[in-house]
Amino acid sequence: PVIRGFSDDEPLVIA
Amino acid sequence: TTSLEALIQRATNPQNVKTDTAAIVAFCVMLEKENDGVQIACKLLATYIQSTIEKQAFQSLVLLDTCMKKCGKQFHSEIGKFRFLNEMIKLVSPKYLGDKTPASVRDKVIEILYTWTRDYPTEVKIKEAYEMLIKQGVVKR
Repeated sequence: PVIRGFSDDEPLVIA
Repeated sequence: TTSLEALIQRATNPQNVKTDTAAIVAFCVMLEKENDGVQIACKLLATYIQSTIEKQAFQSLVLLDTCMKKCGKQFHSEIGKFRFLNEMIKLVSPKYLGDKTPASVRDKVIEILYTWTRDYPTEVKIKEAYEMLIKQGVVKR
């Protein structure tokens, strides 16, 4: 099984 | 660390008559040597590029671009995250700081982002951020 980690980033801000 | 903060203050001092190359180089070296240097440097850069003093903001962008050229993959990866890129986007976006940012600083941000899309193709979020700015009309293709 693939274990997905937490994303170490934030969402892209839309200008 | 105090040293990184002291160096960025020197490198971006609005009273600099000429570029403090020694401070810039020392900052690049130190951020790779210190524990957590990359994270600390990125936080400092994100703050200083948003300085309301035009000359300080501009010199911070010069420092940032120099660090990208001189430093390695770990630094590129951190700058190439939206966490950092969002702070550059806010400088040029009219929804955030764009209307208050001096034209020289806005132009420099866009120039840097464009160059990075070319020079760091593996940092795909940089391209995504730049394409978004074009789509939103902030950057003219």
